[in-house]
Amino acid sequence: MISLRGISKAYSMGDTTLWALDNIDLDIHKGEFVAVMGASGSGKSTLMNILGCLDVPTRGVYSLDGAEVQSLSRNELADLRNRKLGFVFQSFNLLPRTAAIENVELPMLYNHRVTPHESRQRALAALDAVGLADRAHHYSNQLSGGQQQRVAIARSIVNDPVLMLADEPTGNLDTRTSVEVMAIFQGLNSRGITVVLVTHEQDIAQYTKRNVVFRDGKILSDSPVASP
Amino acid sequence: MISLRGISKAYSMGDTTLWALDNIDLDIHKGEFVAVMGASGSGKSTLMNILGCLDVPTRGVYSLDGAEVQSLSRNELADLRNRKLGFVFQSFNLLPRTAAIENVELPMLYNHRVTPHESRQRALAALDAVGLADRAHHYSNQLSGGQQQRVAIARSIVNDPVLMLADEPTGNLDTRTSVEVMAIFQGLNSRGITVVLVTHEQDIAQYTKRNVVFRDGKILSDSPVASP
Ligand SMILES: Nc1ncnc2c1ncn2[C@@H]1O[C@H](COP(=O)(O)OP(=O)(O)OP(=O)(O)O)[C@@H](O)[C@H]1O
Ligand SMILES: Nc1ncnc2c1ncn2[C@@H]1O[C@H](COP(=O)(O)OP(=O)(O)OP(=O)(O)O)[C@@H](O)[C@H]1O
Ligand SMILES: [Mg+2]
Ligand SMILES: [Mg+2]
Repeated sequence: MISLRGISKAYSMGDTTLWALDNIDLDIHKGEFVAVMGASGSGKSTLMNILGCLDVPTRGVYSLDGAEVQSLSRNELADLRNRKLGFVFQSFNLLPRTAAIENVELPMLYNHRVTPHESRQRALAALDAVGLADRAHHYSNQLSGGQQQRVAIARSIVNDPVLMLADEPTGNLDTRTSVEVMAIFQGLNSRGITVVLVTHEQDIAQYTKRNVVFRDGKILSDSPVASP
Repeated sequence: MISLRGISKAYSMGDTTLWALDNIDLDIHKGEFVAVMGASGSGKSTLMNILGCLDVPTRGVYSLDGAEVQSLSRNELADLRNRKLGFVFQSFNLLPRTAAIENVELPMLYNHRVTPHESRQRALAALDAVGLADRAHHYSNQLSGGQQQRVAIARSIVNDPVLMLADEPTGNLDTRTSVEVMAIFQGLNSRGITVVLVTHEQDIAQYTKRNVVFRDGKILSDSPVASP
């Protein structure tokens, strides 16, 4: 499903170069459930943005579902992102003066296989799955931090993605709500959806099946999660 | 130091009223180290915004350092916030196209007791304390999520506040960085500074001395943290 070869991402800061990712090789097969961990600043979000086709690597090749992503046209990329990927951003990125339900419906606006009625039903179901059915008509700025995070999660699942990318999806959630959210991701994974999530919490990583640890833009370790 | 009596915060949503805080009584004495916990949406950030004089309660009285906050003029409030309070927001609230060091210096711009030279020295020391001396000149959008969170923490300590309010300050930080940040808060508290922090992680609450748990806008429990 995902193949990274020699992936690097450089930022030039004046006369120095910062390698946010440094020559990464990584394979993730269909149906895997991967936790990406590592210190603050170690390259996790940079990796997620490249996997999500939101950023382009400086070097290296990223193949998704067999196709080399850099050879796709802008339209093909937009279509791929919309139809195949679900993305939960570290900073949520909700539309501010827009109701929760409209934020969740947004990915379906461009999806011709979903009718407006079906889109609203799916959005309500997704909000219900994250415990926010009663917040559907709150605007983003009328929601708590953890509620905004959950709206972002609901938005990421409505298009039935084949690849779910979640960057710190439980960072603002209490334990009980985190457990509910991880149950959603486990449910997706048990239906064959590939899930890659960034977390800094071991308790959350325990729900996944493989742990890839980053340090200073490189992969430090890559190992299975011991089944409890 | 902090006295809340009958504090309520209501939001009217159409024909219903949502009580984000519901008749809260709370005393926090000088030098205390309090963790505020509770489910997502239980009222923690609403409490922090009232404590930080960033929001006004619908009912009730908030006294800070003996003065009733609602009786203060706008200038007195702004002065109080700038001189006495340190605030770390759940969503960081950094100025986007502004370097980390300038974000950290911001609270000192209006502080007449700090020279520009001293302001830069203090800002660099604060960034160093959170491990970001080498990121001083990155703009906010050139920083990772956890780095932005740490810049927000550095900004909150530079004016030597008497009351530190931190809303989920380790939500985006790996374990080792979280430990470094909690050491900063413990250091402040050992110098007599009152620290109130919201967290959803028990491991973080363990660093504090008192745990106040919210549920549905009310205080569910209020107990000392067992010393390890
Ligand atoms: N402007 C607003 N209008 C309407 N309701 C609001 C508004 N702001 C907050 N709320 C509601 O008030 C409740 C408390 O919000 P608050 O942000 O204090 O929760 P919290 O405990 O900080 O949650 P979290 O852990 O998710 O950050 C939530 O249920 C939220 O939906
Ligand atoms: N636009 C940019 N310009 C320069 N440096 C950048 C830029 N974006 C990110 N960086 C740097 O790249 C490194 C990796 O950032 P990244 O966001 O991937 O880290 P992360 O592992 O997600 O961290 P966190 O756990 O704090 O979210 C960081 O050290 C950051 O300072
Ligand atoms: Mg990140
Ligand atoms: Mg909050």
